[in-house]
Amino acid sequence: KATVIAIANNKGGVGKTTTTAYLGEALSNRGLKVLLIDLDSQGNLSQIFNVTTENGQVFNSLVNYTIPLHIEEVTEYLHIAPSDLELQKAEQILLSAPASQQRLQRALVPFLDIYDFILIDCPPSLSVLTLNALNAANSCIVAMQPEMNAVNGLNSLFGVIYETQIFSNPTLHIEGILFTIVEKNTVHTSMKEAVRENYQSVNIFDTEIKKGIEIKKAQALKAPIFDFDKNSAAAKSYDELALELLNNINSK
Amino acid sequence: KATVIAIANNKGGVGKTTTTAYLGEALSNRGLKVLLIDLDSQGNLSQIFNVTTENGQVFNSLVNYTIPLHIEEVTEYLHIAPSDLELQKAEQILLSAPASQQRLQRALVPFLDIYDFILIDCPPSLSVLTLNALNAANSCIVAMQPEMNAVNGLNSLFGVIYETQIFSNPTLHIEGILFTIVEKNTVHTSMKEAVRENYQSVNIFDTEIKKGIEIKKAQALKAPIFDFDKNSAAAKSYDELALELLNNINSK
Ligand SMILES: Nc1ncnc2c1ncn2[C@@H]1O[C@H](COP(=O)(O)OP(=O)(O)OP(=O)(O)O)[C@@H](O)[C@H]1O
Ligand SMILES: Nc1ncnc2c1ncn2[C@@H]1O[C@H](COP(=O)(O)OP(=O)(O)OP(=O)(O)O)[C@@H](O)[C@H]1O
Ligand SMILES: [Mg+2]
Ligand SMILES: [Mg+2]
Repeated sequence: KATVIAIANNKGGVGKTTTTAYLGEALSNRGLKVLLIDLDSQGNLSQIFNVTTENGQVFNSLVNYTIPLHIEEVTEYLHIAPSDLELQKAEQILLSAPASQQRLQRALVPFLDIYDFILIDCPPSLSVLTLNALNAANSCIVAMQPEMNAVNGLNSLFGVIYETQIFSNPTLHIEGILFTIVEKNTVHTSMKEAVRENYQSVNIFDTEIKKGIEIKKAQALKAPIFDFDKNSAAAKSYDELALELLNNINSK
Repeated sequence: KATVIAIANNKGGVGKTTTTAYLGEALSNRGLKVLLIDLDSQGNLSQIFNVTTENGQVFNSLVNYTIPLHIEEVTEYLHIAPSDLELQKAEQILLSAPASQQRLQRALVPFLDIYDFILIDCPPSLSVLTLNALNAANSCIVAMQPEMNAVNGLNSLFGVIYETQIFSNPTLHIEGILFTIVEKNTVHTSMKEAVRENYQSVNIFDTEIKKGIEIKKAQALKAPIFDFDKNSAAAKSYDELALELLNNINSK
């Protein structure tokens, strides 16, 4: 059965979409079948792989449970359920829909035996879309940039994860905190320290994703990072992350 | 009467809060009375000035229209209506409230004659909180980092601004696009070019805000940027922006 992971953080611009895309790529390069789900409010994940929603999108399956998820192939081992700006409308419509927070969970059922990993890219909020991701997932990776603005929201995110666990999804746990867009400066170093001290019971990945211009370049060209430059620091970091994740899961 | 400006962009992490805080500081340093409104989903704006919500917060005035906005003083000329994580609950509650999108506009009426500028920091979404800001504002500054992920959402933001103009707030216009967290690299240069080409009818501020470590340091210390280092590039850029904004407004 597939391991389903939500990549979340209500703080904006911390590398959620980038992590979903490149961790997905790294896992698929290791021969695992990976499905990516685009719940980014602007469809940024689909853009990174230059995938359009002409033939269907996640929005349709959330608001109409009879429509199966539409899947596009990026490579043989890497598939994506795309989105575009339409997704913004889902929040309003779902609010009055029955089981509004369990729609994605139901939509993923037919795919749990087909893929090894399903990664869900979340929007920067604790809205009904993020709740759909947390109900559909077994675990959650919290992408965070080690900056003051990003640390503040962690408690409310952990609170929401904990309540989802109690009410509807007992399997949900935090896979780990991942430091992203990390720079060599005193602020980042001290913030990482502060997070380690304040969240001792939470796993923090050893792998960190350093800030690198090749990520911005690859995204501007809509090329996957491993195609763009597989020897880049970013590609190597995300491959390292994939390995660390696999080791963590296998050792449980 | 006060000039009310919403600092918006549904893309996350592009410097909305930083711009609201430091443009506010720069305007108040020039002798103008400025009120900042914290609609950031994590209350980041209040944090930057180390202001707490012990004595009240925006959330209370939005959900209960009889409670006046609670104002804290940062300096004699710079005040703030603070928020904390409670604000996230406002989205749910407002959805079934009458005139859910006009609550802030009504709450600001008593302050329009007291301040010269009112700046509203928006969350990274086109939700009911951002709609409250767009209905309360005369104009909107679109903070954007010149990266691929940030350009995509512009059309939907402009669409929402345009519809707010037609339905409820005819005075609303785009004051300008402000390039933020700008780095000297090919991606940023080409993205700025692309924005200029695709949005020729929209004003783009000449002032750009370069990326600088002093902003991260000031925010980690919860110190206003002009107190932290008034000679920093960031403080100078935001002062330049204040001047450009004042010139644009005066020349109309
Ligand atoms: N390691 C990195 N080095 C350099 N740039 C990066 C890195 N990771 C992400 N970025 C850039 O930072 C910006 C924000 O990243 P991304 O869009 O993945 O964040 P997000 O958390 O998904 O944002 P949102 O909250 O808006 O969904 C993007 O422009 C991306 O190209
Ligand atoms: N010019 C700059 N140079 C360096 N860092 C900056 C600059 N402007 C903002 N930052 C940093 O970038 C991060 C994002 O900025 P900020 O929180 O202001 O963005 P935002 O658009 O308000 O985010 P959100 O969408 O989550 O509300 C913060 O950690 C901030 O310290
Ligand atoms: Mg994203
Ligand atoms: Mg903000």
